Amino acid sequence: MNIFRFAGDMTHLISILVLLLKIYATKSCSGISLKTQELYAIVFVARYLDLFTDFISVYNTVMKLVFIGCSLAIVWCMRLHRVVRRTYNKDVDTFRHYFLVLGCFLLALFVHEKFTFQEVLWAFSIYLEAVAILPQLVLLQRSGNVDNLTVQYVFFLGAYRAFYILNWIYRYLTEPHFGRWIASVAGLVQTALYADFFYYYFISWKNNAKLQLPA
Amino acid sequence: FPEASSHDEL
Repeated sequence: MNIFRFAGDMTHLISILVLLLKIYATKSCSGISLKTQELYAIVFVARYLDLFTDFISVYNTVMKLVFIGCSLAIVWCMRLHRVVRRTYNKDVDTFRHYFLVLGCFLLALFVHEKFTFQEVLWAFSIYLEAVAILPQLVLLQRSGNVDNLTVQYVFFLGAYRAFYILNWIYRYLTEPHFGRWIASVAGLVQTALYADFFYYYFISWKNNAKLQLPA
Repeated sequence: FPEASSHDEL
């Protein structure tokens, strides 16, 4: 465990807590893409299958349970909570995310570390996580200015993967045979997807204005 | 933390 990875896990945790706070405090999920949340739930379930077979550390197990629990709670809230579900604007959340699931699964069938059930699903979850934010970014573009908590959520989500890239560089330099190429390349793609969002976020922060995304 | 060979990252 290194500081970059720990910082990455913490910003990831913060992003999920910010989202839960927003939904719980405002009893509203406007501006949030249910499709992105469903993709993240799939990512965590597919990746943490080893939860009960490989014990790595208490921290690892606890964080996996928290991530799976929170992502399923958010999807449950947005789909079934009698108050929150009414604030979900499905006519703007129209990204066809099932194509992302299919595409990532096909890619995982061809590019993986080992051709085993767990490894293929692990690679699938890595690819899917890289693109899971797309429905949310499309929704942000469509809805123009959005409320701060949603913007903070996307910002922390992008920062977490950026920290992980530093973690992979650090581990590559310090561990002899560290070759985590699938995760590193997918992580770079994921962070690149946030790049334009980060640019507009920084501009709005510098001008102390509300985030304006080009339509 | 013990770094297991498998996927030890979240």
